[in-house]
Order: sequence, then C-alpha cells, then structure tokens
Amino acid sequence: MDLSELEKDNTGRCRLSSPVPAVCREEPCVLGVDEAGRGPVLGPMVYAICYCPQSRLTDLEALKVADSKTLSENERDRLFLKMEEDRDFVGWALDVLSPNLISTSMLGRVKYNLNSLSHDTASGLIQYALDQGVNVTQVFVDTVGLAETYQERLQKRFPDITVTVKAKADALYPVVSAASICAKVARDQAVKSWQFVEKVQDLDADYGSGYPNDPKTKAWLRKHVEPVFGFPQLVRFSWRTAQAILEKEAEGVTWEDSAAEEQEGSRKITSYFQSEGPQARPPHRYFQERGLESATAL
Amino acid sequence: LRRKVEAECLKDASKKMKGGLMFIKLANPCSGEGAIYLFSMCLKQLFEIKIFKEKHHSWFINESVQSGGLLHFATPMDPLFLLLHYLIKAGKEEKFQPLDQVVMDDIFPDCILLLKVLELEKLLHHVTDEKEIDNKKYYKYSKEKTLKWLGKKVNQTVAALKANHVSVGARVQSAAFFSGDQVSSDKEEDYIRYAHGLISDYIPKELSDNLSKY
Amino acid sequence: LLPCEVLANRPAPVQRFFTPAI
Repeated sequence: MDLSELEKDNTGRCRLSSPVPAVCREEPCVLGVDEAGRGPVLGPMVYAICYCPQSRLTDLEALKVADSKTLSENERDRLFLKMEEDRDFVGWALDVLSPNLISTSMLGRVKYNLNSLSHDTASGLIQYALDQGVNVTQVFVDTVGLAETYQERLQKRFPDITVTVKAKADALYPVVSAASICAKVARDQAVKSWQFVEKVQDLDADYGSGYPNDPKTKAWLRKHVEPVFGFPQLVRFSWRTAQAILEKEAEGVTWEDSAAEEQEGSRKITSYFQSEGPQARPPHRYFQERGLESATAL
Repeated sequence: LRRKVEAECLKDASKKMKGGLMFIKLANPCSGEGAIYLFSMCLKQLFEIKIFKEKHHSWFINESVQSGGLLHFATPMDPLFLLLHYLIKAGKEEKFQPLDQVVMDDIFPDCILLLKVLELEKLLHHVTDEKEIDNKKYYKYSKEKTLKWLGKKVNQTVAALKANHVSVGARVQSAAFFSGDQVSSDKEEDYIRYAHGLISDYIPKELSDNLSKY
Repeated sequence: LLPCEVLANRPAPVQRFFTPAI
C-alpha cells in the first residue's frame, strides 16, 4: 500500500483508494465500512470501505476474508495483496486520520468528539464511492456508538441505499471484513513506517501495539514524554493515558481562556479592597488595549 | 535562571559604554513615581521604556522556555515632559533660576542627564521665559507657553491617530478585533479627547486639567 | 512569543519540536 502521501505530512488526514473496477459502475454493489486503530493511544485511526458487485460476493468470500480479527498481520497483508490482484471486481478506499487530527479535534475549543469524527469519516467515504460512480445499493457498517442512531443517521443521508449498522459486522459480512483488513493493513504500515517530524534522538520505535494497556506502549510513553512539548505527534494527546502522564511529568501551561481565568476573576473581587496606591491612575486606554505599561524595573 | 534577549549594543558592556546607552530611573511625569528610561549619550536622546505585559505568554529563547513573555519597547520621547516636572516645581518660587539648580533630584539623581539632551535651549523656549545676565541663562516656568506647546502636541497626536487608524470611538474590547471602517465614523471631538488623554499620561494631573480647559 | 504561558523557565528541545511557520 502506498502511504507516501501520509509520510509527506502525517499531521492531517489523507485518502487512499484503489481504481474503481468497471463492473462496479454497472452492477449493483455491496459496500462494507470498518475502522482500525480506534482504541490505541498512538498512531492514526484508519477508516476503510470495500465494495464489490452483489453477484461476486461469493468470490470475495472465497478469498477467505473471514473475520479480520482472527487473522495475523501477515495473513492480512497477504489477503490485501490478493484483493489487489482481484481488482477487476473489488474496490477499496480509506481515510487515514492522524493522531494530531484526532487530538486537535477532541481538544479544540469547539469539541469534535471521536464518535462524530468517525461517523463523518464513514459517511464521507460512502459519498466518495458514490462520487466515483460506484453503483452502491447496500451498505454494511460496523457500529460506533448506538447502532440504531448511527443507522438512522446514515439512512437519512443515503436514502436510496439499504443501510445496515450492526455490532461485530466484520464477523457477519465479508465485505465489512474486507474493509477491516484494508484498514488494519494501512494502520499497521502507517505505525511501522511513522516519520517523526520531531527530530527526536535515541528514538526507539518499539512502542508495542499502541493500546493503552500494553506495557510496552506505556513504557514508551513514559520514556518519551517531554516536559514542555509533551509527546511526539504520533501520540494522541486527547487520550486519558497520555493526559495522565502529562499531568504528572509535564509543565503546566495556561491559555487565555483556560479555566484558571475564572478562578483568577474571583480573586479580582478581593483586590478591590487593596488600594492600588493612592492616586495611581490607570494607563490610558491606548496602552491598556495593547497590554503596554511603564517599566518601573528591568 | 531568567533569560533575556537584548540588542548586542545593550548586552556587551563595552559596546554599551561606547554607544553611551544607559538605563536610568527618573520621575514619571504623571505619577511622580520612578520609571525606567533609556538615555543615549551619543544621540543625546531620551527613550521611554514600556513593557508589553499580557497574561498567558512565554518565550522560546534558543533551546529554552521562559515564562512571562514580557517585551520591552524603547520609544523616543520628548525630554521636555520630564523637565517640566522640575520646572513646575521650581516655578512655584516665582523667580528666574539657572537650570542646573532646577533640575536636581536626590531620589532620581540621573535627572541631570536631561541637561545633555540635543538642542535643550531650543526646547526650553516652548515652556519657559528666560533671561540672560553676564552670558548666563535663567529660566522661569511659563504656564501659558506650556499650554500652547501642549496644544500643538494634541494636534500632532490627533494627526498621528488618524494616520495610524487608531480607533478612538466607543470602547472596543481590543484594538486587535477592530474593523477599519468604523474608524471613519469617529468624530473630531473623540480624537481630541483621546489625544488629550494620551498626553495626560505624561503630564501632572493639574496641568492635564488646565490643558483640558485650554 | 507564545500565546500561552508555560509555567517554567527551563531548557527545552525547541529545535526538535517547534517549527515556526507564518
């Protein structure tokens, strides 16, 4: 899988896709959606779709794309290659969401939580397939959050398609399992070949699976936390695991709109009773508006 | 370990002496309290030091982080504002006096540097009456002349406020969030009031009130 | 000059982690 676009800039998001098989523009197609890397505290989260004509579902099943969770990494890579070979009837597309995008969405002033990000990414990929001219008639999605609400939302967005949202959809529908394989192959490769934009020395890439309870991952996080900059951008700063380490190991930072402001505001009331010098006139608004005051000491 | 970034000519002691740059403490002409100024011996010029001090800032200085994020500005300043402080005080004695007996201050002894500013005599014409006896000049503070001089300052400031599109109208929460078009709706009187207020940061309260009437 | 206050004066690997951009 060619992730060179991601390697160029791994702080945003990038879309990869296979060519659209001609048959998928003619015949009614089934499309599966799944993601990989939802839980880990580091590395990208990858959303993938995989689609093929209704009539070729048995061929897809013959590829043994059984429940991707039971497959090893090598088996997944091998299966992905086989799907690539069968590109005359199987198409795929994926969205790689970088850890930085995930963190900044979740920590932004206007919160954009992981579920919304996931739902929007999945809808975006289905729309992408339609825009590419794939004749999608059925969609199967592995659920994120409440299956009913998610299904309702997708059905509303795509009224001409039969949408099925189910938990463990990758074990039920081969086209979802195939999507899951694409997502996992992409994520494994992205994590393995991660280009650190931080020129971090003595960087060992031995961060384990990336799951918060993986001792290797926890050790790696503790080893690479930097008191002022936190972590390399491989890490999802919005993850509790990461925040817990930052709270312990990193310096505090205050922002203009940080909570501390309110607390400071309350102190201001008391300061009314401390006279600020008999006739100390405040500086003219020209200076106040620009945060300028006289220097009484260097 | 507090770190600072400063110009070479300030950092290196020898260069500093050569450039004749000295940080001095003088009486702030409005409050009378001590404030920091920069004096350049070779330019014979006085600079006011203002600090940009806003919450929630810090510096990256090379390979270090520095909390506070202060920024010091040196701005050329008309030394008459500081000399006025002494001339007004001496003026109360209602007699002509030599300058070196007027500009004296045991709290801020560096005030004598003000006597070295460029074209001092020309400056004094704006705010004093003078007499010459045996080639020695004697000065007495003139309120009329000073108000006239300050009137000119207000006009110059009004012109500068317009040229720099400074918003003088209804108070905005910060000049940074200002769209230029509203400036045009500001009235002349707003400019004069704003300019008077700005200059009043550099003169004693009583003179500010007289200037307001003037 | 940062739009936030890091509550410390200390060495920091600025070159490695901070790429100024306009």
